Amino acid sequence: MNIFRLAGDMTHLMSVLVLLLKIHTIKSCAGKSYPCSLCFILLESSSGISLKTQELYALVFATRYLDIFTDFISVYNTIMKLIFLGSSFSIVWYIRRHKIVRRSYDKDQDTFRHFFLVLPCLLLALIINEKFTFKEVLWTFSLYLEAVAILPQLILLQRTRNIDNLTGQYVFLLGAYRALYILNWIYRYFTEPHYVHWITWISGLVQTLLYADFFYYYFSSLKNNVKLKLPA
Amino acid sequence: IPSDESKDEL
Repeated sequence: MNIFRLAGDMTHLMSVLVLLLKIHTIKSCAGKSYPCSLCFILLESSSGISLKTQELYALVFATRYLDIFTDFISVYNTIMKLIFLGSSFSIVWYIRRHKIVRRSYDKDQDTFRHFFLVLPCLLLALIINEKFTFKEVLWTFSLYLEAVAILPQLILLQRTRNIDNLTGQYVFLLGAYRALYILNWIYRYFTEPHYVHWITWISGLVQTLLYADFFYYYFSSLKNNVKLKLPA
Repeated sequence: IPSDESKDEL
């Protein structure tokens, strides 16, 4: 474990917590007897969260952590895997099933056909992988899928008029975690002999590059202290 | 069962 990877995992964890906080806010808001102004805004405007991206992430974790009960690595590793699995599936459940949260989900805007991401990633994983075994192919699939899983969310943000802070922070933290992982891979390449994993590295690089324009608009909105807005 | 080291990451 190195500082870059720990920082990456913590950033990833924070992105999940921000999303859970946002869902909690929507839930608690609608529970109020009086429609406070914030509640009114929350319930009227869409949450800006893409269910498609959340479903893709649930699939990423489900296919990445197949070995959670067979290969024990560390308590930390197992606990983090359980947190990511539990949170991603419960977020999908909330947006799909929860009577209040699903009202804030704008399915007319979240129209990205994520099937068009799943199939190519699966085919690519069948062709390019480190070992042609069931677990290895699914693990490679999860890497390719995670690289593109954010696309529905980014497209939804372009369509969402006013991106609220929590959603913007969620996407920022999600992009930052993989950027920190790239530093972790560089560090491990120089400190551990034979540590070479091109598939992981290239997927991680592509994933981070997809956030490039978001990072640009995110930082410029922070610098100019204006509302985050992605050009359509 | 020690897994290969590339799987020790999340």
